[in-house]
Amino acid sequence: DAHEMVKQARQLAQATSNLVNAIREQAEG
Amino acid sequence: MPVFHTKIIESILEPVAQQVSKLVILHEEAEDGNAMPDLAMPVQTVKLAVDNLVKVGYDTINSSEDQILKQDMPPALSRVEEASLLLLQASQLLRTDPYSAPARKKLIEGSRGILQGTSALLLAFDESEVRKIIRVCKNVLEYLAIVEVVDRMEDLVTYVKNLSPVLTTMAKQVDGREKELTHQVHREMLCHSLDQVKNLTPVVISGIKIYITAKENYTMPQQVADAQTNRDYMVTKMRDEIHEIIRVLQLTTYDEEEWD
Repeated sequence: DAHEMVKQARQLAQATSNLVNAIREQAEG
Repeated sequence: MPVFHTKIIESILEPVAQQVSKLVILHEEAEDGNAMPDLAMPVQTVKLAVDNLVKVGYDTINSSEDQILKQDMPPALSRVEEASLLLLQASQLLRTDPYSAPARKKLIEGSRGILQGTSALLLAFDESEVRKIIRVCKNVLEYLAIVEVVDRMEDLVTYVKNLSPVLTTMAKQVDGREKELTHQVHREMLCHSLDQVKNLTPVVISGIKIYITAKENYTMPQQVADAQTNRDYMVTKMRDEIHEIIRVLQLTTYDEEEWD
């Protein structure tokens, strides 16, 4: 089983990815 | 050469690293000039995820006895928290001015900071896990170091009984680590050394047995000396392979500069 920290790091990476994606989509028009 | 040296770290960071990298390129090419949408929601989601990670991170630090982990993790957690703050500031600036240039800069710095901080955190944690495996390897080395006192068959039975579970644990953990690595050469090196250790184990035990037999049967002193030399040679070979495993376990392909 993955350590809790690894799970939380994965969630943060996912949230950051979503945010960056939103910024990029807007930037690319 | 892969940037992330373990499959777990790669699976977590590779997608976001690509996204951030594309964003940086867009920004550098000044193609991010459109009005920004309201980013309050996704930024808040990141903030919550940061808070959770920081909490778990400090719980991990507090429950660990690994001094290096205790030293390495707080700066990584601070990096993530500072990055989260930059994102919040950017989100606030964009509410009043969707074209704000400082806000765009903060968004990029913040995203990058999350990536670098999370990476440093995962690396610190991973290194701590590696140190646990190394401790098991050193445990085997300690058993190998006391081979000289094994000079009766009863001792050999006890010795094998004690050594076997430690060797099995080491083999299992090194094997698991090997499968987790992204660097093919490191994987092969670990595989090779582990195979050598497995092959040498019965040879070492046999070497001890021959030495004990020679000693107990009052064979010629030269034969006893030869048996001892052979035993020590095999033990040294096994020790060298374990030292090699320890060395390779500590190798990484990680390079933080990759994102700069």
